[in-house]
Amino acid sequence: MNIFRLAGDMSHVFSILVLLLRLRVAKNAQGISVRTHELFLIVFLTRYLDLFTTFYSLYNSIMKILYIVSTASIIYTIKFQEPIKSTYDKSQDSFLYWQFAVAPCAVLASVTHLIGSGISGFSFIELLWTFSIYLESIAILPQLIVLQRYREVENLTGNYIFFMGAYRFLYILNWIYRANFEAHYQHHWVVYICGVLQTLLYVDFFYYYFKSKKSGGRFTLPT
Amino acid sequence: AKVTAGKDEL
Repeated sequence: MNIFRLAGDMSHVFSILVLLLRLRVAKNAQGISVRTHELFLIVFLTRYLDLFTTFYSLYNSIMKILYIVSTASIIYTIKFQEPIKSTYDKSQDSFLYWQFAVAPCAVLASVTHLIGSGISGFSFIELLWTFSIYLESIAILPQLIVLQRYREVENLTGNYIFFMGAYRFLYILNWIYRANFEAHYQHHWVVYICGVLQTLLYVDFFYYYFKSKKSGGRFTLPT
Repeated sequence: AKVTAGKDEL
C-alpha cells in the first residue's frame, strides 16, 4: 500500500458517498446515469470473484464488499426508491451498454486471455478479471453522455464525477510508485493501458470542472 | 512471491 493508492481508493469511496448524499438531499436523479453504475456493478462482480479464491488483506476484502454494496445501493435508490425513481429519465440515459460495452469487452477479453494463457492455461476467473479491466475503462461513458445532454452540471454531481476521475488518476501515480519502489513487482500492460484510457476520458470533464471552480460560476458544458 | 499490477488492487 502506498499513499497514491490509498488516496485513490478514498477518492473512490468519497465519490460514491457524494453521489448517495446527492440523491438523498436533492431527492432526484437528474443528470445521473444509472447505466454507468450498472456497468460498475458488473465490473466489481466479475473482478472481485477472487474474494472466494485469494485473500490479500482485510482492507482489500472490506473495500471490495463496500464497492459492491454501495454501487448496488446507488442502483436500487435510483431505480426503485420513490420519489427519486420517478425523476429518473430513462430516455436521457440510453447508452446501449450491452452492444457497445459489455459484448465488445467480453470478446476482447476472450481473445487477449486466450492469446496470453493459451487453451491449457485458460481460467474462467482470469477471463472475467480481464473482462472487468476492459469494462471499467469505459464504464463512465454513459454518465458523461448524460452530462452532455443535460449540459448544466449540478454541484454535487460534478464533485462525484471529479472524485471518480481523481481516483483513476491517482492509480496511475500508484503504478509508477510501485514500479519504482516495490520488489517482486510485475507490470501488467492491459491494466496500465485501460487505466490510462479511463483517465483520459475524464480530461475534458476536468477542464470544464476546474474552469467553473475558478470562475465560481455555474458549471455548464459547451454544446 | 511476485505481485502483478492490478491483481492485488481494487
